[in-house]
Amino acid sequence: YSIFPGNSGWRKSELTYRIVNYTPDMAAAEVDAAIQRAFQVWSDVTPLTFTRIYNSVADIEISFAAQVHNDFYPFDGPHGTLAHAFAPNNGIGGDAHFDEDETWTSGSRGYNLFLVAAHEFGHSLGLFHSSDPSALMYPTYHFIEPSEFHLPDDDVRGIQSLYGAREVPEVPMVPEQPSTPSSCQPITFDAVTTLRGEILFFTNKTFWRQISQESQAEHHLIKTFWDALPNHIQAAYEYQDKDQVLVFKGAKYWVINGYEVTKDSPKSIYDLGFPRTVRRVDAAVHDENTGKTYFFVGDKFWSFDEKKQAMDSVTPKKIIDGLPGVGSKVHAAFQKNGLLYFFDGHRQYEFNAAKKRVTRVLKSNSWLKC
Amino acid sequence: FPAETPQDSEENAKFAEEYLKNYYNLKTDGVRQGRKKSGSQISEKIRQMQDFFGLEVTGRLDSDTMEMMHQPRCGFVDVGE
Repeated sequence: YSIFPGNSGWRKSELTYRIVNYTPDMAAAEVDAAIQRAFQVWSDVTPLTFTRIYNSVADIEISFAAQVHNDFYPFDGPHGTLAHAFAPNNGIGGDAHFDEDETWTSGSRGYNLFLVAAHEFGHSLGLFHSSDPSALMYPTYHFIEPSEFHLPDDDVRGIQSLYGAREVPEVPMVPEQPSTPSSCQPITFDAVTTLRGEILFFTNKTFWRQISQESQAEHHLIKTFWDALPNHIQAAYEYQDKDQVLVFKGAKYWVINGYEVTKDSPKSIYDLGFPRTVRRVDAAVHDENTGKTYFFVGDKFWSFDEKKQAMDSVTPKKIIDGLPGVGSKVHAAFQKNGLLYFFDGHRQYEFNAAKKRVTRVLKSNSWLKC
Repeated sequence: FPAETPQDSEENAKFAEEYLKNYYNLKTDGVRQGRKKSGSQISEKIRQMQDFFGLEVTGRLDSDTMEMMHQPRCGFVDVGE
């Protein structure tokens, strides 16, 4: 991360914001929600509070405009520059401007206002751009499902270097009420992998461990087993030839040998041959039959030759072209008994690579003995 | 990448110059600078951008550099004031 030289941020922690106008691309309520959520990204990890005001000038004024718009930085039409914001100060300081020539959305078709606003408010609070490709303050845009968004560690360190951490009020521990293991409710896994015959299902800070077909799944904190791993991992796969599991988050990956995380972790995904425009891996699976590892990014997949340790030049390919019937996105995958299993939301597709087709559609938690 | 036509490279150079002015404080203050001087200045700014994004630092507009320059992004500078 980096901060503005000579600008240590706002000298107060209660800040105000005003939405000066709206984009016609979204309902006003959607814009309100996206902006409020984007401020919450920063208030969740600092003592800062953000109060919306309506009838007077706020610390952070938010507006939509196109081309020249009464500052020295005209916008440039569709794409290219999406938005900009000004460092903490009086007047225009802290304000955030969004290019009305873009298509704004609360989904993924167009530019997601929540994601862009969260980045711009980082500037409004005193953060500069980060060169960490996993960081929110990285200059280029890439879509993340807002419900899966977690402020990356680099940004947390940056904003807390300016404002400190948020004091979390002591909450008396309430003994957890016994309830149906939450693995039996519809669930979306962050990542799934095998490990020496077991299957691990990762979600948020925990994972379910399916030791065998007959046993009840165990539920553990990730850090209980591998303290060096981050929470909210995004992809994982086992490469049995080396008795390794590779775990991905952002533009980094960690190598696990059983209970050990190797000393030279984390490594950069760009060492595997990804272009710099890739900022994260959504899913990964090694196919023992072909010796290839498949990496899923957005609506495409790359195939990696483990023997040559290089990406196959025929990829990336569209998921819908290479894996008919699996859909356009994959956010977790693993292989068991020669079959590939791809997860999308609460669904799981069993795929027979030899026949090149889906053989079953299952619930995502079908392996967890519900 | 198909071999660039002279026109491609002219367009790329223009696009890149605009990009470097916006985000890397490239100064072309309108006065026609010596071709040699402005060339080395642009090459230096390309190196700065390649270094920031972890690209191979060549000082030239290779395909990875052009692809990164075409990514939608924030309007704030990456280095400097």
